[in-house]
Amino acid sequence: HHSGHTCLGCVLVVSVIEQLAMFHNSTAKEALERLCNYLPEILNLQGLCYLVVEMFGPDIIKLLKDKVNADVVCHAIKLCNQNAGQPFCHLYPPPEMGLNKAVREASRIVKNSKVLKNIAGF
Amino acid sequence: TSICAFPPLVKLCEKIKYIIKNKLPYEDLDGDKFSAFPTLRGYHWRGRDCNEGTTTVYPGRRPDNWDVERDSNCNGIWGVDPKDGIPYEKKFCEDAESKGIILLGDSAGAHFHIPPEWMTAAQMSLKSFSNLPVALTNEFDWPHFSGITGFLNSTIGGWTDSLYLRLHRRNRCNHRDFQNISKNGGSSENLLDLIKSLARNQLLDNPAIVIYASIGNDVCNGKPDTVAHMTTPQQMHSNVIKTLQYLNSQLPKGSHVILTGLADGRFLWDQLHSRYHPLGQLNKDVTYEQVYSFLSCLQISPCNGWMSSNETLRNLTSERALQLSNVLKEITTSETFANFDLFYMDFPLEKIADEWHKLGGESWQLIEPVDGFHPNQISAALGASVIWQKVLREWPHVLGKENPFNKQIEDVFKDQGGH
Repeated sequence: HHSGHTCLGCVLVVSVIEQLAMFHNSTAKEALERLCNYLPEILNLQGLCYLVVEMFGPDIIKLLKDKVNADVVCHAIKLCNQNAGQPFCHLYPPPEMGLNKAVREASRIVKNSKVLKNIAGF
Repeated sequence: TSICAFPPLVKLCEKIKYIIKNKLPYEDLDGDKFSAFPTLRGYHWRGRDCNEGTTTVYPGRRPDNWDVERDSNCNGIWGVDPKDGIPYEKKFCEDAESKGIILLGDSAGAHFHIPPEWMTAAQMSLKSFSNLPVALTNEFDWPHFSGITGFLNSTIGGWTDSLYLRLHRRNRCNHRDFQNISKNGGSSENLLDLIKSLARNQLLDNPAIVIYASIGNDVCNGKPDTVAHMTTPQQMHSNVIKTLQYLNSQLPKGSHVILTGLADGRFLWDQLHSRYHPLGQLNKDVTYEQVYSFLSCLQISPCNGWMSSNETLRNLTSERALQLSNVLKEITTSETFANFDLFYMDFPLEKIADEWHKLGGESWQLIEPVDGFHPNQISAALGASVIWQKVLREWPHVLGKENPFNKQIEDVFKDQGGH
């Protein structure tokens, strides 16, 4: 259940970042900052947002720049997992090349990510 | 676990665990289960405590010495009329058949809602996230706008109407006497635990109207083999009887319990499957059918049975829901309890839709846009009106009589200290 909720959260947030960038005709980095700035400071919500951006922001920015959709981004940064023998869970229609290939290619883009290596180690 | 083993945090952790488990107010200085703090199961969930320093002062109790000295039941009425020396509480409330309203329910009753502005790029702003802290500390529920216990003007669309507000309007002595004992995922089984957070003293408090409304979680789960995990009619019977026995041991004599049947969730698929989800509106690329399928794949769907493209499964789920509703109906005819009378009503989805159509609306507008599952603010408000009319028509004694002193109470005590 935890992994399902994490994946859902990731897909929602990445979708919002992607759409904010599209709507305001801005970069993904600007959209991330815009999203964090919208959050209230109470309960340290902004601080938490910036912490998440610090961790995953660079990878998300790289992938969105490559026009990768939210499902593929979240699989590439390991916040969504494909369980053995199960299909890839996806919200958006799969890319033309298929989800498997798209996730493999996206994973190559972020293969040097320190955060992902640390998460894998953890 | 390791953080909670740290000695200075042991007590705090125990309190947090207790609060989370028992769904009681986090800030409750006198331990009477009522709070002067809004969220964290505070006064958004049950009437505001007007005195956090005394266990014997809380909403819903019968007045102590006619509240000559202080407002012991927090209904805003106390003191003595200088003109005739009669205590106001005695004058205005003695024969008023005061009673509270208590909901025992699920996420629909607690009024689960995720604002669509949070995921619609065109609507996002500082203002749209200003209610995030309240949502987080209320478990993404908005009981203060709900159809049974809502009391504040809605800030999430639609309008607020509730049984509590109507009961309060009928008799202002009922001010603040409400409890929303609901939780996300509430089913006939886990409500047996949740009900322990009920605050009603059989000897000291006024009778109550209890609405039992677990409208879906007995047939809804996220399991791939969802039918196998649905509550059976036998389990339902046993769970509800246990709940009623507990209520009988807690409620003051003269109370009433209304069992509500389960909803027919086929409405969800029928109304939404081909419509765009808020996330899909910008690029026209995400329909509710896709959302349902994604949630099922992740095994976190709130209801695999109804949020499914499989029509046979949707029908099976409705069939079981009907069987469980029939169990509730049968209980009301076969069982009697010393401290309350018992009634059954179907979940009034069709009637709510009819009322909405009369106002020019469409059925899909009655469902929460983000989760595509819960009844929304409009449904809640219309539901309150529909249920109120039914009770008034069929069981008027449940609501008590109209208080002829309402105007005078308003003149003397204004908004009775607010909510």
